[in-house]
This record gives sequence, structure tokens and C-alpha cells, in this order.
Amino acid sequence: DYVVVKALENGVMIIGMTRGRETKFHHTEKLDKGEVLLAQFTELTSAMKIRGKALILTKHGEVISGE
Amino acid sequence: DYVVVKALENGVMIIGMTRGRETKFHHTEKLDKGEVLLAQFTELTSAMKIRGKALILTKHGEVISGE
Amino acid sequence: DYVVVKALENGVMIIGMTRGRETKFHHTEKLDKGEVLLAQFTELTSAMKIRGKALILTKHGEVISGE
Amino acid sequence: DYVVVKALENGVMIIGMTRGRETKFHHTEKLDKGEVLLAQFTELTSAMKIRGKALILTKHGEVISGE
Amino acid sequence: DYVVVKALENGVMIIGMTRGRETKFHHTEKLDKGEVLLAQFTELTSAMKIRGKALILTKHGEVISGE
Amino acid sequence: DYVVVKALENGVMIIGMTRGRETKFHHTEKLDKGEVLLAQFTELTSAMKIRGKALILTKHGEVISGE
Amino acid sequence: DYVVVKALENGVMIIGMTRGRETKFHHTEKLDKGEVLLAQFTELTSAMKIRGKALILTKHGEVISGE
Amino acid sequence: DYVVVKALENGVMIIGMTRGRETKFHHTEKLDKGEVLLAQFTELTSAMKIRGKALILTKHGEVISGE
Amino acid sequence: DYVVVKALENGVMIIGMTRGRETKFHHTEKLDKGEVLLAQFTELTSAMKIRGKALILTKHGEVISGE
Amino acid sequence: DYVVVKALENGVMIIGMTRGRETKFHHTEKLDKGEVLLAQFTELTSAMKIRGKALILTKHGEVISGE
Amino acid sequence: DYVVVKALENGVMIIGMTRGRETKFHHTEKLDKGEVLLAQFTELTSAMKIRGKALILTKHGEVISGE
Ligand SMILES: N[C@@H](Cc1c[nH]c2ccccc12)C(=O)O
Ligand SMILES: N[C@@H](Cc1c[nH]c2ccccc12)C(=O)O
Ligand SMILES: N[C@@H](Cc1c[nH]c2ccccc12)C(=O)O
Ligand SMILES: N[C@@H](Cc1c[nH]c2ccccc12)C(=O)O
Ligand SMILES: N[C@@H](Cc1c[nH]c2ccccc12)C(=O)O
Ligand SMILES: N[C@@H](Cc1c[nH]c2ccccc12)C(=O)O
Ligand SMILES: N[C@@H](Cc1c[nH]c2ccccc12)C(=O)O
Ligand SMILES: N[C@@H](Cc1c[nH]c2ccccc12)C(=O)O
Ligand SMILES: N[C@@H](Cc1c[nH]c2ccccc12)C(=O)O
Ligand SMILES: N[C@@H](Cc1c[nH]c2ccccc12)C(=O)O
Ligand SMILES: N[C@@H](Cc1c[nH]c2ccccc12)C(=O)O
Repeated sequence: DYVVVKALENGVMIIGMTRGRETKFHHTEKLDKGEVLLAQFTELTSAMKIRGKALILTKHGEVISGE
Repeated sequence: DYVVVKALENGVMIIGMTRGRETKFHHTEKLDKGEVLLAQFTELTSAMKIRGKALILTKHGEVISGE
Repeated sequence: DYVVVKALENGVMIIGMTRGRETKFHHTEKLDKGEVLLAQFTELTSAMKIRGKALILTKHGEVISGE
Repeated sequence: DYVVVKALENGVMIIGMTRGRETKFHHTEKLDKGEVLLAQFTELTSAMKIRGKALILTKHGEVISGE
Repeated sequence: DYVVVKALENGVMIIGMTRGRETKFHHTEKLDKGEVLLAQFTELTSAMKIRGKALILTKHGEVISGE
Repeated sequence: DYVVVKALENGVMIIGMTRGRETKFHHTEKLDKGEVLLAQFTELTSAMKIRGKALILTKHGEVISGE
Repeated sequence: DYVVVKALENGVMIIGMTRGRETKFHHTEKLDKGEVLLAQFTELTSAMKIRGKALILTKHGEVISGE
Repeated sequence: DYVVVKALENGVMIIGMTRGRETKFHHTEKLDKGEVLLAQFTELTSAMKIRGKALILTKHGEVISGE
Repeated sequence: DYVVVKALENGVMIIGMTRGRETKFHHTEKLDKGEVLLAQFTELTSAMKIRGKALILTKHGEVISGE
Repeated sequence: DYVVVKALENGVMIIGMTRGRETKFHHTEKLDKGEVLLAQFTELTSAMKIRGKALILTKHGEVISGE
Repeated sequence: DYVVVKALENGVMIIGMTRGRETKFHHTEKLDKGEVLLAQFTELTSAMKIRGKALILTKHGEVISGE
């Protein structure tokens, strides 16, 4: 499973959150407008948080964050 | 399996509930309006509760919480 | 497998029932109007009972409880 | 595999029948009108019998019992 | 794999037949009109016979027995 | 995998044929008009022969025997 | 995987061919008009030959032999 | 995986080719017009060659050889 | 996985290329016009090259080589 | 799982990001206009970042980066 | 998983890139106009680069390189 995030403005953040007992932010990837991140769920990452205006493609459909 | 939650107002909460004998709240992720959380069911999390107004995309369709 | 339950009134209850020889209620999650619960079938939970008015999304379609 | 049963009247019964050599009733869950039961086939339960008027959602479609 | 049988008259019989060398009737479940049986194929049951008027939902479509 | 056979006349026969080196008839199930048999392929049964007029539902579609 | 063969005339033959180094005919099942054979591919049978006029249902569609 | 070959003329040949280092013809099955062969890919057979006019049904669609 | 190649002219070549460190041609199958080859990807073959005019059916659709 | 990236201008970059505790850039593949990269998620690569104008085909649909 | 590449001009290159720590070019297959390459992702190949004008069929749809 992976999701597709396209930044619609500068400074979009995709935050990876740890799997297991503690839920912490382990990595934040910043995108400039137009940049795209393709990110899997992994042994380390069981949740992701997205800040800023971005188009997000998932297996359940599309959603636009930041509005 | 993961679900997609887009906050439609400030202060939306996605609450992870523990798998196993006891059902407790192990983590609450707060979202501001427009922020999006992508959250898997995991070894730790077998249920999630969502408070506040949010768009929720799941494999069984969409639903809007908080109304 | 998980189901999606959106409370359409206060006091909706999702009751987890134990897997195995005995069928008991192991946990009841109460929802206020608008709150949403996403709940998996698990090693512990092989049936769920829903009381009160709620929208329930399942792999076999939607149903509204409590009417 | 699970099925969805919504009681359309009081006193609906979902009867779990044992897997294996003997086919016995191991548990009967009673539902009041509007209540919904989501029940899996399990190591213990290889058949279910439904008495009373209920809407039943299954992977092969819907059927209304009790008529 | 399970099938869904809704009795359209009293006295409908769903007969479980044994898996293996011998094909015998190991259990007969009687249904009154309107009652529904959900029955899996199992380690014990590799065939089922249905007598009387019933609606039968299967993965290959519906059929009405007893006519 | 199972098939669904509905007898359209009396005396329909579903004949189970053995898996392995030898292909023999190990069991013949007779159906009266309207009776339905649901029969799996099994460790013992790798082919079935149907005699008489019957509706047969399979994963590849329907066929009527006996005409 | 199984195929469905309905004889459209007397004397239709479904010939099982052996799996492995040698390809030999290990069994021939003869069908009279209207009879139906449901036959799996097995540890023994990796090919089948059909002679005579018959309707054949397979996962890739239908074909009529013998014309 | 299997393919379906219906001969549209006499003398159609389905040639099994060996799996592994060497690619040789291990068996040729000849079909008369109207005969049908259902042939799997196997431990021995990783390619098939078809000569003569025949209708060939595969998971990627139909093709007619020999024209 | 297999592909279907129908030669639309004489002298069509399907070239099997080796899996692993080295990519070499291990076998070339020549087809005359109208002949069809059904060829799997295997432990030995992880790529195929097709020369000459042919219709090629694959899981991603059809393409005609040689034009 | 793989994605398809077609550069719509010169200097498009597909950046592979490491799986595990640390999220670093392990490889950057530069594409000239018109060049296409097909890239899998792997043991090493659990996320990819795309800079510059490119058409990106994924299992969740298409997106154009760089605008 | 494999992809289909049809060269639309001479000199099209499909470049296999190594799986693992290092991303290097391990093999370049050159195609003349009309030639088709069917290439899997493998233990060795986790990415492919395509130069020159070609039609590329993938599980996510078609794309034409080189424009
Ligand atoms: N550490 C948590 C992260 C998480 C995943 N899904 C969640 C849903 C709600 C809250 C937290 C989470 C876990 O692995 O389970
Ligand atoms: N601890 C419970 C949490 C849970 C999952 N699904 C439920 C449904 C109802 C009540 C509780 C639950 C379990 O793992 O099973
Ligand atoms: N303890 C039962 C709970 C149950 C599941 N499905 C049921 C259907 C009917 C009655 C009880 C049940 C079991 O695990 O099997
Ligand atoms: N004890 C039986 C219950 C059962 C399942 N499917 C059936 C069909 C008919 C009769 C009984 C059954 C078994 O496990 O197999
Ligand atoms: N005892 C038989 C029952 C059976 C299954 N499918 C059949 C088809 C025809 C006749 C008998 C059967 C078996 O396990 O195989
Ligand atoms: N004994 C044979 C029965 C059989 C299955 N499919 C067939 C097709 C043709 C002839 C015989 C058969 C076997 O197990 O393989
Ligand atoms: N003995 C052969 C039978 C066979 C299967 N598919 C074939 C295709 C062509 C020729 C022979 C065959 C084998 O197991 O492989
Ligand atoms: N012996 C070869 C046969 C083969 C399969 N697919 C091919 C494609 C091209 C050439 C030969 C083949 C192998 O097992 O791999
Ligand atoms: N020997 C290579 C063959 C190959 C497969 N796919 C490719 C793509 C490009 C170049 C070579 C290849 C391998 O097994 O991986
Ligand atoms: N090293 C991270 C890379 C990653 C994957 N998905 C992510 C989502 C957000 C942030 C980082 C990531 C991991 O393997 O999990
Ligand atoms: N060696 C890299 C090749 C690779 C695959 N996907 C990628 C995406 C971007 C950059 C490099 C790659 C790996 O196996 O992971």
C-alpha cells in the first residue's frame, strides 16, 4: 500500500508516524509546489499526517488537504 | 487496511483503540481544519473513534462525522 | 475486515462479543451523535451488536440501525 | 466472512450452530427491533439460523427472514 | 464458502452430507416458513441437499427449490 | 469450488467420480423434481456426471442437462 | 479449475491426458446426449480432449465441439 | 492456467515445449476438425505452439491460428 | 503469466532472454504465418523479444509488432 | 508495486528514499524529456519523490508533477 | 509483473537497473522499429529506463516515450 501526494503549494508536509506502542513523528518530508511524493506504509510507518494544500490519491479515492 | 480522515474543522480527533482483552485509548491524533490523517489498523490498533467534523474515506465508502 | 458505524443520535452502543466457546459482551463503546467508530473483527471479537440509531457501512452494503 | 442482520421486529433470534461432528445450538442472540448484529463464521460456528423478521445482508445478496 | 437458504414453506430440510469415502447424511436442519439458514461447507460437510420450497442464494446465483 | 444442481424431473443423478489413478463412480445422489444438491469438488471427487433433466449452476455459467 | 461439458449428441468423449513426462490417455468418459460432465484438472490430468458435439464452458468462455 | 483450442480443420497440432534449459517439443497432440483440447501449462510444459486452423481461447482473449 | 503471439507473416521470432546476472538469448522460436505461440515467463525466461509482424496478446492489452 | 514516470521536460528527478529508521535519499535518477522510468518499491525504497514536470501513472490514477 | 515495450523508431533502449544498495545499469536492450520487448521486474531488475520513441503498456495504462 502506498499513497500519492502532490503539493499544490509550497511547504506541504508529509509526516510519518511510528508503528507500535508509541505514536511519534519519525520523519517529515517537505514538498514544494508541484512536487510529488509516493509513500508506502511500512514496518516503521503506520500512519501519515499531511499539512498544507495537496492532492492526495489513495485506494479509497482522492482528497485535497489544506482547504 | 487504512482509512483516510480529512478534518473539516479544527480539533478533530482520531483515537486509536487497543487490540486485545482491554479496549483502551492508546493515542489521540488532533487535526486542524484541512489536515489529513492516513491511519492503518495495526497490531496495536483494532478500532478507531473519530470526533468532530471530518470526511472519512473507507473501503466501504465515505461518511462525514460530526454532523 | 472492519465495519464503519456513524451515530445518528446520542447513546449509540457498539458491543463487542467474544470469540470462542462463550459468547459474552467484552466491551461496549458509546458514541454521541455524529461520532464514528471503525471496528475490526479480531481474535477477541467475532460478533458485534449495535443499539441505537446509526449508519453502518459493511462489505455487504449499508444499513441503518435503530429504526 | 460475516453476515449482517437487522431486526425488523422484536424477538429476532440469531442462533449459532457448532462446527464438527455434532450440530448443536451453542448461542442464541436476541435482537429487539432495529438492533443490528454482525456475526462471523468462526472455529466454533459453521452455520447460523435466523428466526423472526429481519433483513440479512450476505455476500450472495439480501434476504428478509420471517415473512 | 457458505450458502443462504430461506424457507418458503414449512418443513424445508437442509441435509448435510459427509466429506470423504462415505457419503452419508450427518445432520438435517428443518426450517419453518420464513426461517433462514446460513450454512458453510466444512471439514465434515462437502455436500448439502435441500428438500422443500426454499430460496437458495449461492455464489453462482439464486435458485428456488421445491417447484 | 462447488456446483448447484436443481432437479427438473424425478430421478436426476449426480455421480461423484474418484480422484487419482482410477476414475470410478464412488457415490450417486438421486434427486426428485425440485430438490437441490450443492456439491463440492473434494479430495475424493474430481469429476461429477449428471444424468436427467436438471439446472446446473457453475462458475462458468448455467447449463440444463437432459435435453 | 474445472470445465463443464454438456453432450449435444450421443457418444461424446472426454479424454483425460496424463500430467508429466508422458502424455497418455488415462480415462475416457462417454456421455449420452444431454448428459453433463464437470471435470477438474488434477494431479493426474493436465489436459483433456473432447470428441463429438458438445457445449463446453470454460473460464475463457464457451465453445461448441464437433462442428 | 490452461488454454482452449478448437480445431477448425483436420490436422491441427498443439505442441508442448519443455520447461527449463532446453526448449524441445515433448508432445504433439493432433486434432481433427471440431475436436477440442484443453491444455494446462505444467511443470513440463512452459510453452505451446499451435499449427493449423484453430480457435484459441486464452486469458488475454481469443485468436484464430492458421489464417 | 504467459503471452500469446500469432505470426502475421513468415519468419516471426520469439526470443527467450535469460533471468539473472546475464541477459542472453537462450532460445529462438520461429513461427510461420498463422502459427501461434503461447509462452510463459519462467525460471529461465524473464524477458522476451519479438521480431517480425505478429499480433501479441498480453495482460496489458494487444500490440502488433513489426509495423 | 511499481510506478510509471514520463518526463515532460528535461531534468526531471525521481529520488529513491530509504526504508527503515532513517529516511535518506539513496539514488536520484534524472530523466530527459520523453524518457520513461518504471520504478518499483523495494526492500531499499519505501518512498519516492519526483521533481520537475512529469506524467506519473500509479495504481490510484494519474497525476502530473511540476505544475 | 512485466511491461510491454514496442519500438516506434530504431534505437529504442530499455535499460535494466539493479535492485539493492546500488542502482546501476546492468543491461541495455536495443530495439529496432516495430520490435517488441516483454520484460519482467526480477530479483536483479527493480527499475527500467526507456529511451527513444516507444509505446509502453503497463498495469497502470499506456504511455508513449520519446515525445
Ligand atoms: N502507533 C500506532 C499508530 C497508529 C496507526 N493507526 C492509528 C490510529 C489511531 C491512532 C494511532 C494510530 C499503531 O501502530 O497502531
Ligand atoms: N480490544 C478489542 C477492540 C475492538 C475491536 N473491534 C471491536 C468491536 C466492538 C468492541 C471492541 C472492539 C479487540 O481487539 O477486539
Ligand atoms: N462465540 C461465538 C460468537 C459468534 C460468532 N458468530 C456467531 C453467530 C451466532 C451466534 C454466536 C456467534 C463464536 O466465536 O463463534
Ligand atoms: N456441524 C456441521 C454444521 C453444518 C455446517 N454446514 C452444514 C450444512 C448442513 C448441515 C449441517 C451443517 C459442520 O460443521 O459441518
Ligand atoms: N463424500 C463425498 C461427498 C461429495 C462431494 N461432492 C460430491 C459429488 C458427487 C457425489 C458425492 C459428493 C466427497 O467428499 O467427495
Ligand atoms: N481420476 C481422474 C478423474 C478426472 C478428473 N478430470 C478428468 C478429466 C477427464 C477424465 C478423467 C478425469 C483424475 O483425478 O484426474
Ligand atoms: N504431459 C503433459 C500434458 C500436457 C499439458 N499441456 C500440454 C500442452 C501440449 C502438449 C502436452 C501437454 C504435461 O503434463 O505437461
Ligand atoms: N524452456 C523455456 C521455454 C520457454 C518458455 N517461455 C519462452 C519464451 C521464449 C523462448 C522460450 C520459452 C523456459 O522454460 O523458459
Ligand atoms: N537478466 C535480466 C533480464 C531482464 C528482465 N527484465 C529486464 C529489463 C531490462 C533489462 C533486462 C531485463 C533479469 O533477470 O533481470
Ligand atoms: N524510512 C521510512 C520512509 C517512509 C515511507 N513512508 C513514509 C511516510 C512518511 C514519512 C516517511 C516515510 C519508512 O520506511 O517508513
Ligand atoms: N536499487 C534501487 C532501484 C530503485 C527501485 N525503485 C527506485 C526508485 C527510485 C530510485 C531508485 C530505485 C532499489 O532496488 O530500490
